[in-house]
Amino acid sequence: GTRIVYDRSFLLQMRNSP
Amino acid sequence: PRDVIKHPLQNSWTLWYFENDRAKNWEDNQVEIYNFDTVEDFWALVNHIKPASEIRVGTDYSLFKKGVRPMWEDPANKNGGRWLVSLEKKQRGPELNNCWLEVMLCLIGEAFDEFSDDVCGAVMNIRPKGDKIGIWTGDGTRTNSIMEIGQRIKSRLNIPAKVLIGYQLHRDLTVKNSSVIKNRHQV
Repeated sequence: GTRIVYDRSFLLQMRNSP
Repeated sequence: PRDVIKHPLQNSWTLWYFENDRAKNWEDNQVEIYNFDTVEDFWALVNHIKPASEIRVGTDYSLFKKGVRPMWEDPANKNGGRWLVSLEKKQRGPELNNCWLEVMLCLIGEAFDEFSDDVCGAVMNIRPKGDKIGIWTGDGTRTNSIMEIGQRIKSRLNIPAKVLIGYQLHRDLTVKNSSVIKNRHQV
């Protein structure tokens, strides 16, 4: 099946988004 | 609109906090802090709680897949083990915080691809002699998966090649008088 993968740069970018 | 929809994680996770209150039995001292299953809720949690380096000595943070308790007795952990990353006392600060955050990012981001299914969670122990981070997998016999996970942990945490980390089976830890815990794998 498919897996929802997030790399660290995307996750870190999301840290301060509203 | 697109930006209203939160980014779903592959798994739901629970953050636990452990503090040793001798009046209570050990299992009751593990407290569920928060369940989450989106990137946004993860950050809402992490930005809200004390960072690893600021919680008291003798306490733990644990991040486990929902329904798995942060203890080897849990059925999902019983036959497994942990990759153990040991830090020095002087690293209790930004380095520890970054290390713990990186481990959490690996977990929620499914950084181990198909081997991520073997990962149960991670435990961070704040201890007088030095803090430890353990990444727990559920089946100690799946060597290929364990080694792949260990390799990726080392690269994500920028651990130099010559510095080895060990994988220990939980059941080896329950041998009371064993002072030296046998590493079943190293990478």
